[in-house]
Amino acid sequence: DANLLNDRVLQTMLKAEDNYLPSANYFKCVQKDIVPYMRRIVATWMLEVCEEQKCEEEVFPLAMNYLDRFLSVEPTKKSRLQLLGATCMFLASKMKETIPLTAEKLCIYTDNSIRPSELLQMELLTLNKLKWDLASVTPHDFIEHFLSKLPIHQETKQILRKHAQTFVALCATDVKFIASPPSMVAAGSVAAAVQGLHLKSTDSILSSQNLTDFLSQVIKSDPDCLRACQEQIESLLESSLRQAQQQ
Amino acid sequence: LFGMPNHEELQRELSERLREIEEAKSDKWNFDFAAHRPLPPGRYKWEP
Amino acid sequence: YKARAIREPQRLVAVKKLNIPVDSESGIPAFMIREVALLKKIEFFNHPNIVKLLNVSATWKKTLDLTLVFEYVDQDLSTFLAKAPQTGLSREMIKNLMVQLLQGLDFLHVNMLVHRDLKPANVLISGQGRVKIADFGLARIYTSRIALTPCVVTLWYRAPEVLLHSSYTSSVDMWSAGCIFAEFFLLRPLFCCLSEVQQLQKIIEVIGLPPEEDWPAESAVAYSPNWAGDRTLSQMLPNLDLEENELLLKLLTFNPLKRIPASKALEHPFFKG
Repeated sequence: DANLLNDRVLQTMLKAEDNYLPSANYFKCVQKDIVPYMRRIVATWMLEVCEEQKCEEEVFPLAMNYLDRFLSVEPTKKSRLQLLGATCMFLASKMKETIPLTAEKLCIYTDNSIRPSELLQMELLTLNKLKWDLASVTPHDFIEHFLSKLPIHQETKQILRKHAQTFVALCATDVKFIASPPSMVAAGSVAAAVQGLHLKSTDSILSSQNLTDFLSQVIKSDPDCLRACQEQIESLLESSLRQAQQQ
Repeated sequence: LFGMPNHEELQRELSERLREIEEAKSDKWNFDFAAHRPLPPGRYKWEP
Repeated sequence: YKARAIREPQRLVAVKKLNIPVDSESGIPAFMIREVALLKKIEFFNHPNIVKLLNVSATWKKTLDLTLVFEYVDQDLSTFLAKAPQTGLSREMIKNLMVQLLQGLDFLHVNMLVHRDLKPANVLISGQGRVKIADFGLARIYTSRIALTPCVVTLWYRAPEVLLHSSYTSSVDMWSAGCIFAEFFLLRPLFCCLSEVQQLQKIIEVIGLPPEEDWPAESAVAYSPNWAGDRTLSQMLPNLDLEENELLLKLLTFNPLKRIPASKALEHPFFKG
């Protein structure tokens, strides 16, 4: 929709994205029972559920945003972390799916360690803690804007979108990116995808240096900051691929 | 993933937290949302 | 209930209570979660032409009681138009109302929101003439990848692409705004039919048969040249001057891709000065 892929929409999102950022250090300042490795375990489980249920691409990163924002304000027992994860998927799928995930299905995915009634109460508690403000800006909202600015063919765009979306999901599982602005994660993911696909084009905008400079201008960030984010994404990709091979 | 939650304790605590939240809102608006009626006196002068 | 705040800021608020019969399985209905989320999202920008949601209270009993506290606005546009003098609204009034409606729409679209249910009953107007768009029940954040369900706007303000069950975009709201613009002059709905096909026929009768290439390929209704009517928009609205007529035609353009977006409509000469 040409009315939506324009710079006014992009600027508005850049303004709004900060409203939805979790706090970077809730493990130290808010949580006593939950430590970083537990977030990775629950995030991996949530990603598996979203993939198996063929959810819209945005559901998983949105659910992780809710989880991090909740943990930023509410001390939570580790035995309830999976209930919180299920609740965040429940809410994210209601925001983004025409047919949301059901409470019963989510309880089954927890091996019935939680009950539908607990999920419904946790839904209300989470809504209140997030002030019902669930229309978070996600990295996916930016990817389309960046792709529309790159001189590439439509089918290349499709491959690039798929890779960038995979990197966005990967970032959502890693604590290093908890407080990274979605625009930064999206720009880093697109740059890493262009790099990874060794995309070349007639003009030099797709060269690594130029692309990072270009995207950092678009999101109004420091180029070195964006480059560091891209490198973090690439090393996260390598380590997760290595893990996958070991498994 | 991190141990079974204690269902009775969980149910009780969730109900408690939700009640506290709703009470705070009733105070703020001097309105009993559950019973759907004004709670005078307060910051708002309600009328049907 | 409605109330006036006793202390600053002296504002009027009203309570909207929804008793939602939900089965124990699904929790808070998705449309409510979306409506409230969208209102909270845009509240950050504090736009004057969008109604403000001030509080949400939810209590589970056998059913779900959801109570929303909104900023209160005296009346909606339907009531306002019903009370308008038979001599009609002044040009200045129409210009003022239309600018505010378009500014509200432009703001929603810049926030990637499609209202999808725009009609006079969903446009509020305060005693001071302040227009506020409300009732986001069907609105949702629009991203080009998610198929939007066709249960969209109330019939009379429904855009052709929706009547044809074709895909649609933020321009559905611009069609509805065009119907409301015409209603400011007519003081009655422009297209008010009882069925989707009749509605479509009436539209084509008035705005003229679109070129066949503008007809959505995947539409439920086949293109039929004999729908062309003999009346035109300017005959239905004879007292519109050149600029008003031109703006109305740009809003009531059959092809959604050619329909004027809110940002451009606000720059139209009709609003100069």
